[in-house]
Amino acid sequence: RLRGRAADPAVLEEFESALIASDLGVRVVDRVMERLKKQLQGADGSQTGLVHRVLRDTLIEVLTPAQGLPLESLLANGPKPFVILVVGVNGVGKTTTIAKIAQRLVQAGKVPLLVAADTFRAAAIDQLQVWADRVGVGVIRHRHGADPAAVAFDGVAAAKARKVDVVLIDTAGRLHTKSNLMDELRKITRVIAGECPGAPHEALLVLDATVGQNALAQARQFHQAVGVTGLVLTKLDGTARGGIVVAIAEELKLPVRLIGVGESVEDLQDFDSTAFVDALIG
Amino acid sequence: SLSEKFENIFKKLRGTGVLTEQNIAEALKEVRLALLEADVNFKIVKDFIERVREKAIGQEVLKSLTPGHQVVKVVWEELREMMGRERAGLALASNPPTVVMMVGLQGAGKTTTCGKLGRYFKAQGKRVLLVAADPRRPAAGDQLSSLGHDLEIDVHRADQAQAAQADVVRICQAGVERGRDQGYDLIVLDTGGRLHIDDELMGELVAVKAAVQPQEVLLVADAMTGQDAVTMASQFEQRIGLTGVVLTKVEGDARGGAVLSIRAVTGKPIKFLGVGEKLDALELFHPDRMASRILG
Ligand SMILES: Nc1nc2c(ncn2[C@@H]2O[C@H](COP(=O)(O)OP(=O)(O)OP(=O)(O)O)[C@@H](O)[C@H]2O)c(=O)[nH]1
Ligand SMILES: Nc1nc2c(ncn2[C@@H]2O[C@H](COP(=O)(O)OP(=O)(O)OP(=O)(O)O)[C@@H](O)[C@H]2O)c(=O)[nH]1
Ligand SMILES: [Mg+2]
Ligand SMILES: [Mg+2]
Repeated sequence: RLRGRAADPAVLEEFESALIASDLGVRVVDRVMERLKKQLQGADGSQTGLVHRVLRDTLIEVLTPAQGLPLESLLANGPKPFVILVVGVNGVGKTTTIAKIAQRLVQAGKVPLLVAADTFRAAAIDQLQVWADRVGVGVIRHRHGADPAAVAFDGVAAAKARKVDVVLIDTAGRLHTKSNLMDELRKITRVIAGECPGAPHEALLVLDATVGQNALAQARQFHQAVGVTGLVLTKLDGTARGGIVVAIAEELKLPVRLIGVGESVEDLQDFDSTAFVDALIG
Repeated sequence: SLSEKFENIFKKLRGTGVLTEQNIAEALKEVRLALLEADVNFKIVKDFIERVREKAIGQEVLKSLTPGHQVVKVVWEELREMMGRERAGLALASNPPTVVMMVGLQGAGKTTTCGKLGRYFKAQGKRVLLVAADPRRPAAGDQLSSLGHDLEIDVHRADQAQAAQADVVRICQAGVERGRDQGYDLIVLDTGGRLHIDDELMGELVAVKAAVQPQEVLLVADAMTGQDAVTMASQFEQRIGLTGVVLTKVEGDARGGAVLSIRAVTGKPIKFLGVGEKLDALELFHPDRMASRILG
């Protein structure tokens, strides 16, 4: 019977370093490498090409929960207005991602409505307004400092009245460790549901690809607070790989709907786990 | 915690005379794990472990310490060494104005930190001018103006012509010139976020630096940054040249290992910490506090 040949430890170490460098996290990497060694039993591990192929398959398999339905099919099968709540910590790209999604919808012949529910940060409403004007969509906005739940409520009410297809609600960045801010998010969610039962139909958590292990804590807390239904991974045009989504996929089974690959309004792509894995291990 | 894990590892070694390769191997494994989970870059971790191993092996186990405590002591000292002992904060030039240029990745917290620095130095009686040098991000100028308005600090914005041209070098030159002519003590340049691999935009920063010769070039970095901190920081240091670092969003629960990576590859001091969204949320860097947080 054919006996396997052990993989070259230097080759394994190289793959292991690539995965650590991509922010998969040391515990996830240890588990992935264990699975790889198991898969290689009985095989000729001295073939680097084979090791690469098995590792690729292993990672794609682990990422299965991250590969969900694209946003378009959610909308196609969802209610109208389809309410999307966008949340996440400070500076990750929520506002810019909303502009990108709105552009995509407009190009698909849909009518989105933006809701400026970040009433806290300086010029947040102005920023969303500039994007709305560029894309050619409307914005529901109150004054700076208004109650974000009230803005969200008005946004959903207006969406129903105007019979728009999609509502995109922009919220203020907030650290998941701030319980009062997470409570505010819970309130926004309750108020939206009150005005539109079942809403938000998609709660998108935006994650920055440059963030390390803390993204897992972010995902857990935001999921606990609003029931996250999808992830967006931004800034993948940089050198960070966002490998933490592997840990998030394993633990929380959350699909990555979209990825941000630049600062322009068209820099939005669907998540493809195969392409993602290829970026991790070359 | 790491100290507790060490206690368990070294319980069985009580009374042995010298720290050996063998008995510290397990402890070093725990240190490696703790640092990686804290987001310290894996190459930095490797070097760190090596230095600790060299320092620890052959050390006499002091009568007053357990072997576990001894290794912790070496780890702690090595971390402190890496964090740097320079005084934190920013010294203003004896001949005003001091020009400070803020640089960094998108969303790191540059604009907000400009506001915080303005408030910090205004409280010391200094006259501060903030310069809105990001012509690209929607409402970036409005954002800085809004902060300046709340703080009652002047903000220089590009005029119509400059804004249309989006010539960042000209905008910064005009801002510094005005700051100099009108007797400001501190001029802070708020540049737009950019990728360290964007040659054109990194070139723009090089051109600004050459044109206005700032006393300080501060890299603003997010405390939750992962392994990429090394690539990012070394590129900013190599291509632009930094004088210091500001770490933001420190009040969250990220372990902050990125600070060690950034220190290691730039060799530059951490000058300030951003510890909140409000403009008073600025602290001086505390190496000890940061070190214990990284070790977990
Ligand atoms: N390179 C790159 N930059 C991005 C991407 N997405 C967003 N950005 C930039 O990141 C910065 C922050 O984006 P915002 O949309 O303001 O982020 P935010 O989450 O709304 O920020 P807060 O509301 O302040 O929490 C801006 O400079 C954006 O242009 C991306 O995919 N790639
Ligand atoms: N929690 C927390 N948030 C911060 C801190 N510093 C900045 N922020 C937030 O981070 C987000 C991004 O801040 P900005 O000042 O717009 O970042 P920036 O680097 O100027 O972004 P770009 O110009 O797009 O590159 C905003 O929501 C800020 O309020 C901090 O110390 N703690
Ligand atoms: Mg925003
Ligand atoms: Mg800015």
